[in-house]
Amino acid sequence: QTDQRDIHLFFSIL
Amino acid sequence: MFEAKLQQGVIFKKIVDAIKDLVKSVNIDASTSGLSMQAMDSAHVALVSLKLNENGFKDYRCDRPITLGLSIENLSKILKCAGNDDTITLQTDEEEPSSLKFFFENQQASKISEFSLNLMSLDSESLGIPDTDYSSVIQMSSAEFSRICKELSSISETVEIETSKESVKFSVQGDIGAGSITVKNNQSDKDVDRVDLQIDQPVKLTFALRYLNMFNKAVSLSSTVSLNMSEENPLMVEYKIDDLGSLRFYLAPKISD
Repeated sequence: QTDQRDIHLFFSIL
Repeated sequence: MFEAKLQQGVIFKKIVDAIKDLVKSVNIDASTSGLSMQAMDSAHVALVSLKLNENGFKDYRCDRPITLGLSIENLSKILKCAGNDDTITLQTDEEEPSSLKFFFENQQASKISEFSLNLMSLDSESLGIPDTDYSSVIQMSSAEFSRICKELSSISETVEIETSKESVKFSVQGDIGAGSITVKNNQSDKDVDRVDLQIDQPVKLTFALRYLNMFNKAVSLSSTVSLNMSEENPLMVEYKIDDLGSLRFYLAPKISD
């Protein structure tokens, strides 16, 4: 089963 | 005072058409260097980043940085009134504008339309996108990539992209069965066939095809697309816009078993 990761995991909030 | 005149207004129409299924409202930041926009989809899985350089405009003036909060849906309605051959001018005199003026002029300057779009104040949560030295870069026909994504999404919602020195393999597995499309390096002089692979490190990443199909609405902006990947990084899909800038989509990978 695959699950979708959140883009926030990779890009920090400025 | 901010004014930006785009000779080929159709480019602006295509950009908005390319992102309208992905994001609902965006902040366009205008500065002396040009226009930039960054927005996430509602599920925070994808990010779109637009950069248009001031020297790509017929006229460009931005006395001080301003932020223009726009509803994509309302912007679309206004842009429907612009002809594909019109120039499009964005303009506001205020420092904290409550609306943005649009002028559409046909080639003969015999028909000039003027619209004013009310602006929104959007909390701008902007993300820092690090400059990444991608270990696998694929340049290929945007129409071909769009076709691969469409065809494979009829078999599964998820595609695995695996690169190697001489090829890239798109694999799907679904209830009805499985499939894969392998594309090799091809220095063909025909745009639609040419494939350039720069593979420093092979990668194997899994993505939701639904998002790739939304990104591919940008095919009308560029005949080529680049897929940029590194392990444990979002995929970056880039459409370069001649002489003007680029439209980039970032998609977070899935955790594959």
